[in-house]
Amino acid sequence: FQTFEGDLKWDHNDITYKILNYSPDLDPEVTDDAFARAFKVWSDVAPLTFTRIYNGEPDINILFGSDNHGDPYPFDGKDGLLAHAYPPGAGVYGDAHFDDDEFWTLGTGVVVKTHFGNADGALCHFPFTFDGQSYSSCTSAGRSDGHLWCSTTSNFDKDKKYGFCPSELLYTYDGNGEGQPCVFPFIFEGKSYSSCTTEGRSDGYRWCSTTANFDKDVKYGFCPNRDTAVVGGNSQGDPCIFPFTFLGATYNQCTTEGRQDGKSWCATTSSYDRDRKWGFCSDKGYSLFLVAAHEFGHALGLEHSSIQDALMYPNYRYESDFHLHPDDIEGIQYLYGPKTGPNPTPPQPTKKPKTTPSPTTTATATTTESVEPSDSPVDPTQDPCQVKEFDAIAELQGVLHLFKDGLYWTLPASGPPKSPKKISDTWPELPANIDSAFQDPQSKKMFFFSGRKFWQYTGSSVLGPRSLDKLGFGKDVDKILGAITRDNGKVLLFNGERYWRLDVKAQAVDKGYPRNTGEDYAGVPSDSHDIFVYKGKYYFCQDKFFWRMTWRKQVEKVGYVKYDIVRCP
Amino acid sequence: TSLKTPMTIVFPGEIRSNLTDLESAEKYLARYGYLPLENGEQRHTSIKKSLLKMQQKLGLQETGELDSETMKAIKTPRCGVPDVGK
Repeated sequence: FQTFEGDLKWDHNDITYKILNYSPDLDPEVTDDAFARAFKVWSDVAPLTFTRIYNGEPDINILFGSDNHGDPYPFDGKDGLLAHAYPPGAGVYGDAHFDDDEFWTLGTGVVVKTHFGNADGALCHFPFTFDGQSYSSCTSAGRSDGHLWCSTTSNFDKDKKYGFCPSELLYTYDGNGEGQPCVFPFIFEGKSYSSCTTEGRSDGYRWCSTTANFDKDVKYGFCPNRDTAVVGGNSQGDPCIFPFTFLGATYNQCTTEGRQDGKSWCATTSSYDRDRKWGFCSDKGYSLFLVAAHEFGHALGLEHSSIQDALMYPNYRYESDFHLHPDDIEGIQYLYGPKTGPNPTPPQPTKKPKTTPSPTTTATATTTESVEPSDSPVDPTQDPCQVKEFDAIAELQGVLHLFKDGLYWTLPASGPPKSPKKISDTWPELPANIDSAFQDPQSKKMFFFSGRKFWQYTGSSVLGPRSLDKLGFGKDVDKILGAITRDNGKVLLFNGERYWRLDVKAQAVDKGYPRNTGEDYAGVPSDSHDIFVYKGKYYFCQDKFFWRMTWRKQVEKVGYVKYDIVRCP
Repeated sequence: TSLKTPMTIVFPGEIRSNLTDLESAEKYLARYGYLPLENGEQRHTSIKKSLLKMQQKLGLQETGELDSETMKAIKTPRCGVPDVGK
């Protein structure tokens, strides 16, 4: 193994990371899981923890980009150079970049995660049988609405397990459209579009408007690739069109004709000769997990190894049953020492049956999800596990804060919170009972609400108390019970069945509000007493339970605050 | 989103690499830190030296020649972080 000159390494062991964007090749959940597993490769053998953060500056920024992507080292199109990463340090140092001209998979071909249906988001199983016929890609057969679907087992006729395939008609990702599906047709610069487009962009990403008029609403998202999408070429993300003509001949499948490198390609219109639109047909792709594990090795301080079986060897090689090579272990332990102490203790049995994670749920890669039993005696009045309902719960500076009767706990990287702090020690102007709090992701300002008063903290300087009237709330609003922050300078403030959208900069609620919580957030209790965003998911708490909702406003989990959030044994 | 860049039309036949094996190797050696950027009579000597360095680093047979094993390694997809130097 080799380390960077001067043995560059992190001066702390609790490393944070942020995923800045996603590839259209893989569902965001599959991507999140691949990165979490890649970090776990290293945290399994060295005393390191990796925590994903959504606000603030992390140690490791992760991004997908093509060609010139914002640093002095451009990517080179499909194949060749797959990714790069910087050694530990501030700024771009520690960051990992992945070439989005590659076809990102888990190493064995297209990964299609389903949505909706009855398979709980499982991956498509190709080939599958439907009505006696075999299908090797998503199909709209059997449906009149044209939506593409697949079976998640080999035999739909027998098992009846299915889900819908990624499509811009189901959802978009990134952008500012909050995951809403495309609206077709939509207007962009006065022109009407009936499909995703790369117009207006220099990076080739396909996008659409999530309202009927982009020029007016400026709401957009990126289109997920379909399983039949081509990679690279000049039509990235478009499907092959068969038959197509090339140099006068007709092709009904991908071909290597016209190429010296043997790579399979197709046209994305019916005539290559006329339109010259083409892309590579999908192959096995590169395992995002394996490449990420290698890049994270760089981000932790390892250079390339000369041992061909080592993870830190520079060349890519797919391995289905991956194990870290002793050379990699020696390298990381040279920098950070061996992992000390026992492995994390399995969670204690709780009253709530644990759900078996699906192959794509976030791995318990780091210790962030694990439970550490505590042997030390705890003062019941200061034990968060004895709290029936918290006054407020909020993610502040990337850490979950739980408020109750003048005290607050912060959720550590693992296990339940330890001893509480006094609210007055940290925020001297605040009262003992906080109804809700949030931190604006843009300005980093923290807001606290109690009754009809609110306070604004910027670092240690405070404004307030001020009345809710100042924000435009009517006298009938007695308190703010929860907040859902967004990255666009807006925050949703909840009180039972009503919610408002606050413009943080203007410090005023937007016109058109309040709106009905039950209508816009279907499936969560309208009498939630704590509402907050944590790790990008929305939480609605009622009594001892919480409802967790994705940014697509789908309830994905109902759990116990005490066991699942506070991690009480 | 308002940038307007004309789409480059790429004909599949046109992206054939015209680089010889030697040129491909030079490009690879320079990109990953094995080949110092120098010209003149020293060039071929330094390519041989660089190939040896690369073969040693990648655990290949150290021939100093562009043999098939070396060319295969050059064409294999890889990480963009240089093997030698900063």
